[in-house]
Amino acid sequence: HPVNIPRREKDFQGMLEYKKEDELKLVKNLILELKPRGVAVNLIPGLPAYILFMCLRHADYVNDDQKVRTLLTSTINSIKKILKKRGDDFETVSFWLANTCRFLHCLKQYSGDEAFMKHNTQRQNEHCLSNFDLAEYRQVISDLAIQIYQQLIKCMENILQPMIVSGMLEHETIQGVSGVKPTGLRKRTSSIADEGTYTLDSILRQLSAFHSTMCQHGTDPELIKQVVKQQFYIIGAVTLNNLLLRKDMCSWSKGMQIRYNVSQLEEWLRDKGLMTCGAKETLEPLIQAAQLLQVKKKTDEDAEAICSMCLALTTAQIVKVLNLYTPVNEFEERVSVAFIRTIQTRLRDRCESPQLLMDTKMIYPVTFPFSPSSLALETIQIPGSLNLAFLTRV
Amino acid sequence: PRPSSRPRILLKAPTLAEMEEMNISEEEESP
Repeated sequence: HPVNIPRREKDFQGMLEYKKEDELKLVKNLILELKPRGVAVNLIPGLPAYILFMCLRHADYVNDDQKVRTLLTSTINSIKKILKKRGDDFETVSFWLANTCRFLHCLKQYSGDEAFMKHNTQRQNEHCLSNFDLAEYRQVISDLAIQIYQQLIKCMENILQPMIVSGMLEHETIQGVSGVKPTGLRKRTSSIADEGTYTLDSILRQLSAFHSTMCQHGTDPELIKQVVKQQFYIIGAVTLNNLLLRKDMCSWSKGMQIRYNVSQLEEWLRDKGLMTCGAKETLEPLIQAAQLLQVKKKTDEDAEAICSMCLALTTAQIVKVLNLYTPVNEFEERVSVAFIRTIQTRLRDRCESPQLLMDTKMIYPVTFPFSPSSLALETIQIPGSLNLAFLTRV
Repeated sequence: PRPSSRPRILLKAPTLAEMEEMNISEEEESP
């Protein structure tokens, strides 16, 4: 029996040797059967990506193009397979989005292409691929990352969607202002339904849960920003669409409640250091609709002020809100037909779509800015819990 | 370290959809 003498880290070259017949076992244990909520919780972020890349480096080192190809194909297909199986689980999708991006960054960082080597240490430069140019595979993996991103957005939307109308429009947290119900309108929710009602806090808690999961998985900060922007877009679009379809949501006090809710969402962004990710801007149509509910709507000057304020709303949306506007007490009046005509005349020359409702399925194009890692491959150790004892550190 | 003069060989990659097809036989074999 060979004596197992522990080697010093500096003796390792940051590669993992494996036999061809172990490739299926590798993707099975590392991708198909890895539970993000179990073993993976204690791993360093992106570890599966680093392990796969270190295996790839060895296949490249021994100049075996077939081994390189089959490892990449098995990796990609296994990630697709696990997402097909557990694509409705946010943690699984987030985990594989983070790892797919890390794998893509590794392929760039160690490609040997100078554009990607600027931040590398000398040792990292020594770890660049020796024999193969994997630029085409990088494109395939980037396509895969886009697919996973879209799946993540769908998954997140399914969780958020049922909370939005209730938390952003129906639930009232500022009782002092909105205590008076619009006359002649019944509450839509029964007292039984109230118990299960989502509040703004439910939404904020859910956003924090998404955020902390993505951080735990080592998702690139730039990618988190894009996810958050998309989340805010969905919240804003679903809220505005419901406001545009419900008379009971078009009152001065609802305007107040919406503005308060928006300020809480902004506070959440500030708390997470995400004020510059473009998320707040996606709420602009909703913010303007809330302002429209609160401004005076009587004179020509009012009409002018509304037209210069509501630039993120279409004419159809402005007119709809004015038509639906319902006074909450005897001191207020409905918006006159003449006032709405004035607004329509003023906005006649605007070049825009006649669109009333926002497209809640729209997804902003995603990008994966290159994000090299300072982690030294030769220091990576594989925890026993991953069942990868058949890999040899080289 | 790799000698910088030697160019790397570009490995042609199939598309994502083609890769899935390549995997069908393998999936059929598994229980």
